[in-house]
Amino acid sequence: MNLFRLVADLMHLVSIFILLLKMQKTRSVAGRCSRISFKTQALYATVFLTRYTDLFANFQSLYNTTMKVFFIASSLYIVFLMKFKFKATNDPRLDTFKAQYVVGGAAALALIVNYAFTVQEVLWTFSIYLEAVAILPQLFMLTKTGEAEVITTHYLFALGTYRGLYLVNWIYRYWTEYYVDWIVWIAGAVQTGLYCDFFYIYFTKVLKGAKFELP
Amino acid sequence: GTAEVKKDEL
Repeated sequence: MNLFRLVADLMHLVSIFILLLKMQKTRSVAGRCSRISFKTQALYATVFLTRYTDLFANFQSLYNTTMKVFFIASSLYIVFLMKFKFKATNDPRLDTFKAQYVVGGAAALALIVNYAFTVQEVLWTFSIYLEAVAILPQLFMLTKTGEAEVITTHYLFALGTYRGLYLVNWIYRYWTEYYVDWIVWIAGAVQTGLYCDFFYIYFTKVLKGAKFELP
Repeated sequence: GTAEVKKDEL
């Protein structure tokens, strides 16, 4: 464990708490659209469920197991909240990204490019590829509405920072322990790249107190 | 040999 990865994981936790806070806030405004993509959240739940199939078989540390359990539980809880409890605040007309294509693409790629052709390895690889593109429905929704609430931008910022710090962590690990993981690196680089436009607007507008609006 | 993937990351 290094500081980059620790802070990255903490930012990931922070993003989930921001999301839960945002949902709590949305509930108090009756009938208001949450502007949180259900598809992205459902994809994240799929990512964690397919990645942590080694939860009971492969013990790394108490930290590792606790985080895995938290990510699985919180992602399922968020999907549950959006699907049942706050259904009225979720507007499917804005959430129109064709998620089935990225799921299909990630599954096909996982079958072709993987470290070992076993059920667990293919599922793990699928989760890596799927995570790389899971944010697309959310970003697509943002593009469609052209603006975002501050709290939503903080959520995306926390997620983007988490991904960015993982890149730094991999460079650090490569030099300190000759750690290599090409599948994770390439998928991770793609994933972080998706946040570039968002980061630009976040830094030039939101942090200066302006509303998040697309040009 | 090839570097082993540790899978210790989340």
